[in-house]
Amino acid sequence: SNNNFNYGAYHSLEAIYHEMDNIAGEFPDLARRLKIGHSFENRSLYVLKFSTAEGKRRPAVWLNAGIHSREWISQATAIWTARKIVSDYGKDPAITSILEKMDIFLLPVANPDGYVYTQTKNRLWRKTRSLNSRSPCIGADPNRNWNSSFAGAGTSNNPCSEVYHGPHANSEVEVKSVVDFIQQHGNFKCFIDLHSYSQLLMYPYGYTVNKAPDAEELDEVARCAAKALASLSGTKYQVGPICTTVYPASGSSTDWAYDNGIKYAFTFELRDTGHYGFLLPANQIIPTAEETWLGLKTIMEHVRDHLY
Amino acid sequence: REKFFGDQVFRINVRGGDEISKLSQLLNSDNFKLDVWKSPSTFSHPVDVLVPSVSLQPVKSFLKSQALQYSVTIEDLQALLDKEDEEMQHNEGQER
Repeated sequence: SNNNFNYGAYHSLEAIYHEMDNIAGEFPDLARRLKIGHSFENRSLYVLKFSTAEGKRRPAVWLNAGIHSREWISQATAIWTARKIVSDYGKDPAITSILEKMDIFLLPVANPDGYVYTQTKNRLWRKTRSLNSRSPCIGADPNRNWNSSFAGAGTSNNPCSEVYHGPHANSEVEVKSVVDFIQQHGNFKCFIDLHSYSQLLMYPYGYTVNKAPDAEELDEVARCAAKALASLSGTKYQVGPICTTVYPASGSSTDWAYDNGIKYAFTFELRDTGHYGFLLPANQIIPTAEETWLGLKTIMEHVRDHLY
Repeated sequence: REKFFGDQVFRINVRGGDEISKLSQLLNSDNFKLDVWKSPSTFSHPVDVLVPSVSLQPVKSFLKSQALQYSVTIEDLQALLDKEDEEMQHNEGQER
């Protein structure tokens, strides 16, 4: 960027937030940085809102990233995507037409406390950093804390577990902030959550093997998106419902979104397939972000053409 | 910051419910302080586990005793972390 932010490198939380502010400052007619809440340790939760028609509650897309703090390629892809959106608006017909019809909200760091902890104490931290009243173990899995078959299969009631669901749904303030925002908005049509790793593109459900009512359409959209993604560098993604593609996972963001009326709900597990795992080298950030963008655009174009 | 000297990431191949069950015994045990990177599923996908250096031998012995095939996907985790850290610091300096 003009401010020397190197999108091909990993950054601190402060640097990411600063760059979000820069993007909003450089493109004031398109992007705004909004505070939607705070983390357990009182760090701000910032989203970038991309909109070409302020003042209206238009159909919207939510791009969620960094909910599991050690999956650094997720946050890095998200901030690259932010820059890509503002750079390509008015030049690329696809994103221009998407933004003419819908708003995009991008949350690059959904778990700021966890992210800071990965940079200061333990690179492999996954959960939030909330305190548990009856245990010395810290944090809950923010992707098992949503109110969608909460405490079901694929979760744990042990605070020391990496998939501890928390004392109750939305107990994690980071999760509640997003839930409240989306519910108050009331017009989200698409929710995409970025994770790593495994190279998967999945749709509901995670909490049951039963097919989601829109599974066929979601499968088709996901396959098109995976094909678009692969067109850049040949990166192969597996496509399918969460439960049968990885494992049962209750209380997840994507299932919550779907069960709350957001039809186009997807989870990406980005690069790689295990060679580096969570420690994807920085020289793969831009290739990953570029290919993921093609997948995201495919999904958003479908949403644009199938608003309900 | 926590260091991971000598820690390795194993990829354990599981074929079917019986092997998943055997592996789950290992993963659920607190003794080895394992960090599951990719969880077992019912669909015979490989499982990735970070094994602390002190647990390498007992875990290998267990896997061998249960005839569970595995490979080491990351031999030197700390080396990767050091490189990542070095690159980040270098980039910070460049940007500044």
